[in-house]
Amino acid sequence: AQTLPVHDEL
Amino acid sequence: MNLFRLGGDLAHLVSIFILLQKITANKSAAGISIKTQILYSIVYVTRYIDVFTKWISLYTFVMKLIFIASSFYTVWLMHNTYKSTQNPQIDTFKIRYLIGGSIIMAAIFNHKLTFNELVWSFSIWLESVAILPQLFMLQRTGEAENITVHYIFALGIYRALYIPNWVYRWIFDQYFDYIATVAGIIQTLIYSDFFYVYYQRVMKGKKFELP
Repeated sequence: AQTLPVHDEL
Repeated sequence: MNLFRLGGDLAHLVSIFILLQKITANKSAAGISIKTQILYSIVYVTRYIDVFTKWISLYTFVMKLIFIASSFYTVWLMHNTYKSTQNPQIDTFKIRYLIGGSIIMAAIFNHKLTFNELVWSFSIWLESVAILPQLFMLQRTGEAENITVHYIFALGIYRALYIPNWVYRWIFDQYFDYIATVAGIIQTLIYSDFFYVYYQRVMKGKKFELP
């Protein structure tokens, strides 16, 4: 499964 | 964190304070689209909805609060203190289409059908088109007392530096987010159109004005 990108950008 | 993203975020922060400084120094919001500023406030609130629930870093936490506070303060100043300097007749872009379009894009392109992911995607798509009311206003009037070239330049640096940031993260962090990247490239293209319009209408226009 495609890992969910962590939204760590502003 | 990489220097591209840090530089981009700082340029973004500078652009917000350049605009605020200009408005308060001139005691006027003439030539600024309040619709674009409202859209930016919506972008920050929806993007940072988990600012108190999801901890990334102190930097991220502080920057999110600054972006939300400064954008709301800008809208508040324009809507209250300097309302008399507003000319609603020229700020006519229908932002409902931008908001509606962003909702549709979020429904189609998202990483997961969860509330947070849908809201995040909505915010990403909305940010990419949020400058359009300002662009159309500038195109119509050509006047830009408060939209200075520094503001536009800082805004451009913010958007432009995020692209090498994504390249860097794709190579070194094996991180790639197609939604942020596609919407970011669209936003960069719209910003470059903004610069072109500014250059044509304001920079060149000014030369003709001089006797």
